[in-house]
Amino acid sequence: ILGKSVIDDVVWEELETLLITSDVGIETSSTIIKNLRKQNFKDTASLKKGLIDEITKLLVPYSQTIDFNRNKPFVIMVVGVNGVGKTTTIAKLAKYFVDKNKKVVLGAADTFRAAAIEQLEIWAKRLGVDIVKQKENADPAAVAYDSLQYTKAKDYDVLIIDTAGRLHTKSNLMEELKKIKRVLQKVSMDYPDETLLILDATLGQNSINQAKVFTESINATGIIMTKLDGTAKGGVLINVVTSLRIPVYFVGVGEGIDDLEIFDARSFAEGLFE
Amino acid sequence: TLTDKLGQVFKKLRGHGRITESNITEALREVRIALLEADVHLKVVKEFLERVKEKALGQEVLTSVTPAQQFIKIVADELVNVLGSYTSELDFSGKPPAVIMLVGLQGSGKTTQAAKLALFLRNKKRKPGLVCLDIYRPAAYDQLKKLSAQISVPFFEYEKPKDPLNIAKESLIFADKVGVDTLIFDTAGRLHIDQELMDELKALRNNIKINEVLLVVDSMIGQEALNVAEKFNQEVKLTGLILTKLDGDARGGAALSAKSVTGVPIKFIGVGEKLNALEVFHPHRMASRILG
Ligand SMILES: Nc1nc2c(ncn2[C@@H]2O[C@H](COP(=O)(O)OP(=O)(O)OP(=O)(O)O)[C@@H](O)[C@H]2O)c(=O)[nH]1
Ligand SMILES: Nc1nc2c(ncn2[C@@H]2O[C@H](COP(=O)(O)OP(=O)(O)OP(=O)(O)O)[C@@H](O)[C@H]2O)c(=O)[nH]1
Ligand SMILES: [Mg+2]
Ligand SMILES: [Mg+2]
Repeated sequence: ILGKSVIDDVVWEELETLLITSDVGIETSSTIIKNLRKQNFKDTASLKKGLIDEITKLLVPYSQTIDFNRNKPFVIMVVGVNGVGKTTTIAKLAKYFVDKNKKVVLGAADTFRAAAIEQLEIWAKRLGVDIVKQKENADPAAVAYDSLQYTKAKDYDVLIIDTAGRLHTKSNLMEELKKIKRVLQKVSMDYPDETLLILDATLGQNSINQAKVFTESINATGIIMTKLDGTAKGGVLINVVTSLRIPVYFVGVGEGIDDLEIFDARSFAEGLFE
Repeated sequence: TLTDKLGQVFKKLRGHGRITESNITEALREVRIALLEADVHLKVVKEFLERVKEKALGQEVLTSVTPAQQFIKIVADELVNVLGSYTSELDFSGKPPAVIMLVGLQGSGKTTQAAKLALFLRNKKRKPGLVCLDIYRPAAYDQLKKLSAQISVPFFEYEKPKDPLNIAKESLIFADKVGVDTLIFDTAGRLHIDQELMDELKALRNNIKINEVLLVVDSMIGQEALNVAEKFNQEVKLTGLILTKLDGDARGGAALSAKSVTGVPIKFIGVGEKLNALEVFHPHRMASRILG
């Protein structure tokens, strides 16, 4: 796009291609381009900077950090559709808190998927944190409740509850999440302090539906976008965040325990050009 | 829906004799929007629209259907044409065991689909066996082992995981020993840009007689479906695709992108988390789903 220096129709088309192929979505791309056209850039270099500034400006209000000291124990529930990286992200989050000298507990409330509990147990062991679990097929709300009681009894700082992946179109599964929340709220209306929605950067426009339904059903309070170490740009995040006004706390950039970064609006915008 | 939008576009066509370049531009624009919203790759959309335009131009406007219906039929037919026939034909040729290897990005549904395939084959009176070649993901082995037990399919057990090639070779001996005629290899999720892991797949392909290499693709995937399918195909030579999580509301445009760039058939679709949730691919259903 910036091979030539003059801004002509070819440049606008290349810009649209860049946005659409980054999963920004056709409507959001056209809104961004409309706003850029009004700004009368003199050459492609300033247009490129203008685009990065525009996207940064859209995302910066939502680039926030988790205020985990506001409650003790601080309870985080992690949700999202199947395979997006919930369990792995929980391990990374636990490390983030352990590094801040917090005592962390993991709640193995995915009692459905084969070896989900074993998977989380391995991470707990690697991190040296406690895990609360029950048998496979136990009631997830019961595990969530148990893990909260355990965390309070031990006077630990952070509880992170893993849940089974579920498609937002399955109302009975969304009900199950509501039940987990209600059970936590019985202990305190503050709980959970955060309901983190995990979005996968490789997914396309369906992430908008996911975010809408998860937010409407169980009030997602923050987003973590995973798999940004791949070639996907995660452009759908722009629409999700600006239309639902949910903060983005972190991004996942790999399969290892340290592959979690604080979300930075400008780096995300610059990522579109990589 | 697209049909409603095209209905609006073609209101002006009533009374005209033919579909022409000028009256089709708006219609093509509506199809473009629909396909991009369905996550079909932009490049694939452009090529597709060119072919639709060619097919549509010069056609007599039929009196038995509305112009919108006629145009939609051209679009749907072309979609079905690209998506391919319904076939779940798997290659089992050669000296047993036949080997089916599942590959794909992290979290796409390989392990679950491996078990679903095993159940599918068992129901077809074959003797499948499951092999975990994922030595990285915590509890990957336990996950596949549990699924195997759920459907009473032999699972290749090993103690210390060496490397996937080693495990694969030993699983061939296991297959002979227990009378398994079809081995299903579950591999670790990997990025198409991770050369080391792509080489691992290449090594398997080059050293083991593998009958089918199926790319497992999450139907919710976005524009990258094109690059991912292309890269996996270049590195490991695919024989088919499996599109998963179609029990959701993703339009699944990835089907069109992946099929057009690789040319390999979509053999199955995953429509749920249970092990019986595997279906043969139906191009007509997929076409109307993509069009929305
Ligand atoms: N490359 C990459 N892979 C990731 C990232 N986060 C998770 N993964 C991988 O994605 C796959 C799925 O991760 P999980 O943590 O099991 O996902 P999940 O959402 O808990 O899955 P379900 O519980 O089955 O719904 C695993 O192979 C992870 O290693 C990331 O940021 N980058
Ligand atoms: N709803 C739905 N969920 C599915 C389908 N196929 C798999 N899943 C779920 O998707 C998640 C990921 O499935 P896995 O089989 O672990 O995916 P994978 O590709 O083996 O993951 P990695 O090994 O980490 O790369 C699990 O929660 C599965 O239950 C499907 O067709 N529909
Ligand atoms: Mg999980
Ligand atoms: Mg797997």
